[in-house]
Amino acid sequence: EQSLKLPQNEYNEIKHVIGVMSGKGGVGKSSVTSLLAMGLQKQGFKVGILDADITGPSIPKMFGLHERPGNYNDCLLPVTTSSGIKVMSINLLLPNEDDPVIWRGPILAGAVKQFWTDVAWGRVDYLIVDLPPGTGDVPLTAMQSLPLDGMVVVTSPQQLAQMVVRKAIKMSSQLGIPLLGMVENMSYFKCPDCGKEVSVFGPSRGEQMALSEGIRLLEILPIDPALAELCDQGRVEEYQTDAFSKESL
Amino acid sequence: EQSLKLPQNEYNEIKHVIGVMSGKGGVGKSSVTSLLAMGLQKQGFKVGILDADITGPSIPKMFGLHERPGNYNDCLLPVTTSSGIKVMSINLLLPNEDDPVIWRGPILAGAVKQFWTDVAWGRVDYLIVDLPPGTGDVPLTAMQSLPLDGMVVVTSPQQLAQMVVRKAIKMSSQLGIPLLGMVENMSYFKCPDCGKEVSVFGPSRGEQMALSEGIRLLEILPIDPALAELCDQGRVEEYQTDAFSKESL
Ligand SMILES: Nc1ncnc2c1ncn2[C@@H]1O[C@H](COP(=O)(O)OP(=O)(O)O)[C@@H](O)[C@H]1O
Ligand SMILES: Nc1ncnc2c1ncn2[C@@H]1O[C@H](COP(=O)(O)OP(=O)(O)O)[C@@H](O)[C@H]1O
Ligand SMILES: [Zn+2]
Repeated sequence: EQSLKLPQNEYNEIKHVIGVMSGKGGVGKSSVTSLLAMGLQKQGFKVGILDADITGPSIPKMFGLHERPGNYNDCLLPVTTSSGIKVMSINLLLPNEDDPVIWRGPILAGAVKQFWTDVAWGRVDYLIVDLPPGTGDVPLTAMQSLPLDGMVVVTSPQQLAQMVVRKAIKMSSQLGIPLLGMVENMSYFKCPDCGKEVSVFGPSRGEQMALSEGIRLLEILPIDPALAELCDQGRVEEYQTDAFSKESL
Repeated sequence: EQSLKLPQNEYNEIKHVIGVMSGKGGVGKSSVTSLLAMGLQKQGFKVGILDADITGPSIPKMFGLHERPGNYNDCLLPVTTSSGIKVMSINLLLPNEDDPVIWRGPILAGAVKQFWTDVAWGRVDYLIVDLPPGTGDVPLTAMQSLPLDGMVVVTSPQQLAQMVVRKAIKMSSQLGIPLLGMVENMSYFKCPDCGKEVSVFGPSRGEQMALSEGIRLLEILPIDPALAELCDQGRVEEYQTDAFSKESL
């Protein structure tokens, strides 16, 4: 079968491309993408994040990026975070971060392709692709056109979320993208006053789901108000966690 | 300007069409759609829900609907919940609820149009349209093709969510859809043991945001494990709340 995968441009030497997907919005894909990138960066790898959530881009805000991308010959240059992670996102190109991108499928898909073909990422060990919710144009184009080595799937405890996440897992399998691991996010909440652990969104089902889908469980993350706050302040790199610190993908 | 709005088919007499949108996934659009429909039904209105989240449909699971839609002449018949709310969703038409719908924009948009032109809703006072996250094909088609009377916007306290929700607000305004009200969901969590109220996702900003956008604040809803559990069990209609009980839209 003729590979639809787009080749790397002349400026890039990207060793691995990892997708982060959930199917269901709001489970924490962008947060997991950020923490995974930070964990790999701390281990000494060169890391980039391609924010493919064109209509709901959160990455620049989480890292507090306000600079506009520069140019290098015919390419865009990614913007670099304080710890050295390279980022490209539509929100870096818009006049205001809350301007809507009202595009139909083919244009959205085209933008994702351009983030691969027209960006000078340089030498990168891991390029993490933060995918939007759903199983429409953008996830389909990313799986068909980007040379994804594998997919990390993010879920939360609700059965409702897991139903939709299983759609994403089935899609990855149908398109031949290996499933590298699963993260269960917002698994429980620890009361700051009395220390009680409450399963706000229901009992943790991460291990059970990973087992039934035959995927490695990478992390189980609690609901942590400190994470939400640092993301809102553009300081996610200050979040203290040992999640993803020993990950080998 | 030539109206692109699709006329009602011969079987339908739908008085009001209300969209529920957020832009950001996971803030609780489908839950608010369900609670709003239940509140209007309790006030004696005839209510329907058009689940336009084609790749992430949650409505049938929340109401525990497993029946397949029947036919009436050349139309599909919506499935009715235990309290009498009429529902149409792609998940009612799939063999398995976790099968992915891997469609590109034009097909997704076409499905939403068909839920309007090819479904015999009958006499309905309020048809609530649950929109998917993002500002792509489906929200755009819904705003251009369905005769939406207005939009209810759902947000959560995080500034990150609000940034993306403002994209949806700007899109509605650009397309001339009136904003009927805003709901802030997951606003705080009350510890079941010691009763402390924790702003898990940051301080409530619902009132401030509604004021700055010039929209009525309809409800502020807490994180309630009972809601998540009932939604997972298909029993959302058993959720006790006086939210949306006095709403007039
Ligand atoms: N474990 C967590 N604890 C607290 N807040 C979280 C957690 N994970 C995500 N969040 C917050 O929830 C919101 C949604 O997360 P995000 O990563 O944007 O989800 P997605 O990309 O799946 O839509 C963000 O504001 C984020 O800061
Ligand atoms: N106020 C709440 N308290 C507890 N759980 C909630 C609340 N609102 C939503 N949920 C749960 O969170 C998940 C996401 O909600 P959903 O309505 O599907 O969001 P969206 O439609 O915006 O993606 C669901 O499992 C739902 O049951
Ligand atoms: Zn407590």
